[in-house]
Amino acid sequence: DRHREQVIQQLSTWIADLREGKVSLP
Amino acid sequence: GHRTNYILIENKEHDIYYAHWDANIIGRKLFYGPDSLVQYIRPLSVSEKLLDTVWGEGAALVDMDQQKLLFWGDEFLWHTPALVTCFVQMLRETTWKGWQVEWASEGQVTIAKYLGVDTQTVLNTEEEEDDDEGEEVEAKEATTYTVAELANLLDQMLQNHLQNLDYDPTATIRSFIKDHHKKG
Repeated sequence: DRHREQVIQQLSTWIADLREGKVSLP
Repeated sequence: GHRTNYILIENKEHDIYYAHWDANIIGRKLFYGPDSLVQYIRPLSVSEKLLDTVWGEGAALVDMDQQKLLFWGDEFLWHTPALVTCFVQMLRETTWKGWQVEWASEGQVTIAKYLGVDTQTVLNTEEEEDDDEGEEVEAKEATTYTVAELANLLDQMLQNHLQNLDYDPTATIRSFIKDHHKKG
């Protein structure tokens, strides 16, 4: 459903940002 | 089974719920944020007390008053502290924005402490030590991961969830029981 797609997209984007070094981990 | 407790706190009162299969996938149950999780929890069976440290394999406590999520479990997270840190940050910055998200580092004991329940009621002294498994777990916990490896693990979690959307015994049983009641 639409909510699922939005959530998966949101999480995928965050993981991609992590991979590209855009996320500061503690 | 993978015995699990969910706990909802509202207006300073808590209810404990039980699910038989969720502990190994509990991280993935959190993907969709607070509203979806609460909607999922409410129809579950209510329990009088928390599972103990032997039987309980995971828990998620949702404190609606404090907007706090406290959890532990999931086969991807159990013995990988570096991934836990990363996973918690992912939730905080995506679907759980505005919430305090924390890993219950001592499992059921942490949950009991948060609820103000005597920790003796969740401690099970009959726990058996498996030396071989213990060494394996220690080795895994000591492993250091690169950012790329952590991203790969989170991707695997996400893909695993997507490939198993139909695998949800708790929800399946719930609809079965509902039908059964209708049929008398």
